[in-house]
Amino acid sequence: GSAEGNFADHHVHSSFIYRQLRHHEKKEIQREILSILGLPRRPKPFTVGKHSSSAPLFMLDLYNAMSSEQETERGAARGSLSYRATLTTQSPPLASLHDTNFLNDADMVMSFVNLVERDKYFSHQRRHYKEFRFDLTQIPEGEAVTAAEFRIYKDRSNSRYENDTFRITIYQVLKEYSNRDADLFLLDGKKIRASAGGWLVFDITATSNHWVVNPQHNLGLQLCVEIMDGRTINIRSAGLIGRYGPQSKQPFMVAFFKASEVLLRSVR
Amino acid sequence: AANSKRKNQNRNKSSSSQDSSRLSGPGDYNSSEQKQACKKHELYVSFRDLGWQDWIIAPEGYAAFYCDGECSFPLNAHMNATNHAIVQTLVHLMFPDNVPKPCCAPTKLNAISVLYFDDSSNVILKKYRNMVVRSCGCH
Repeated sequence: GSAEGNFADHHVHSSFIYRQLRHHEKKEIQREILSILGLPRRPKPFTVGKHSSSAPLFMLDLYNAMSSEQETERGAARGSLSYRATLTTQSPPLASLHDTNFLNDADMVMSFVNLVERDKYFSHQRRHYKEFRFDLTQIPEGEAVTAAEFRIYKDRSNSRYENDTFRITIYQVLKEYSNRDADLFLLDGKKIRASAGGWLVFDITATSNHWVVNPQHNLGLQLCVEIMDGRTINIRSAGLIGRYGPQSKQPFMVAFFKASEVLLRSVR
Repeated sequence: AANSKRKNQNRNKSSSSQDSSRLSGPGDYNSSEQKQACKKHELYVSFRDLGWQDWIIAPEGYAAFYCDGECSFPLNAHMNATNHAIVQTLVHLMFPDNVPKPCCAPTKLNAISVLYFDDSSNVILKKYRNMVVRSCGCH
């Protein structure tokens, strides 16, 4: 709404003569602005209903927080994205507000949609877990990961576990087998009251860096919920929202980048 | 638009001896009486007008501004000018046909942030430096 207001204001106050661009002029301007943005061509996303998904909403919140901070800091030569405001609006107290110093230096933030989500359990141990996968091969050149998070929403769990505490653990899948559980590497874990709700944030920085360098090793993440006696339970009964939940509560991954090189446009 | 103006200006300058009537026209940009001092002009780049609403989430566009105008001696007191711009002006006064006046160009630039989808519907929030003119001056 406010952006639209600014847009309208511009036409009122603009001293620049506005005229309809001819087709080839528009094409040329599009080409030049894409070049400035460092894009070889315009992206063609599949965006039906995507604007109301959790990741775009989270990113828009981040953008708004950053824009308002830039307004107040106009003049000071700080060139970084700030993340603090977003953590307070998007992440209820349930999500840990871990050290955000490294995030203040980010030049780029990117969210990734979950590509695969499978509910599984291994028959002998009846170990329940959920798999998630993210494609990190689309990261623009010259960007190095400084932090990465996996974010999943938790509602109140079903009444059966009302007084329980859950241990939610996230693993990197190292190797998959057809007849037994995959080899896993423990990444992060949290203890949560079953009655609690909100976004859960897991640190997956090291894994993301590994996947960026070795995309062939990206076999995804596994999430597992245990009650305190060690039994694993179904993710859905623990209140965790997966692919079939509301769009605004879909799990996603977010990564923060620092430009490792100056963007140079090609000489024409 | 700013570039085309400048090109026109150069073209007019080179053809001034042949076609003086073009310089004296009431709407002629190059008329020295009408030419303004170097200053910041409004220029809005609209992503919406470019038809990019499907992949750029925010902003709808941004006020880029541009610098244009004449850097003539005495250089405008409230306008920034490099030390070299003063020397350039003096040399121009001595050799007006061979040495151009200093250039009117940005002295301070701001960044903008752009939020957009990529081909895979991932979302990118990226900061682009030196996109918005904060002030102009003579170089």
